[in-house]
Amino acid sequence: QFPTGSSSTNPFL
Amino acid sequence: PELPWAIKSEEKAKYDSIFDSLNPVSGLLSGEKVKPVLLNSKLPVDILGRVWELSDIDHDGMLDRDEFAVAMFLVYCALEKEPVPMSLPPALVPPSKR
Repeated sequence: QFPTGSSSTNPFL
Repeated sequence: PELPWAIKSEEKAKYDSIFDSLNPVSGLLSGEKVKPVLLNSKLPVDILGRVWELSDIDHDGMLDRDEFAVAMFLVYCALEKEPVPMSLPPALVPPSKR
C-alpha cells in the first residue's frame, strides 16, 4: 500500500 | 508459531468500547465517524492519514472492530512519539486479517 493512500477511502486526505 | 497480536486484550477492550460508542453500522465505522476521534488526538492530519492507510486494511473506507483497534494503537504510539511506520508491522495485523 502507498503511504499517501487514496483520498476516496481516506477521510484525512 | 502464530505471531501474537501486538494489541493486548485489555487494550482491545478499551478500543472496543470506544468503537461501540461511535455507533457502528453492521459492525463498521465510516471515515466520517472515526475522523473526529482521531483528530481529537491533536496529531497532524498527515500522520492521521497514514494511520488510516495502515489500519483500513481492506481499504473499504470503513474500519471494523479490529481495524479500529489498530488505528487507536497507532495513534497512542504516535502520541508517545513513536513514529508511525510506513507499513503495518506483521504483529499489528489483526489475526482476522492475516
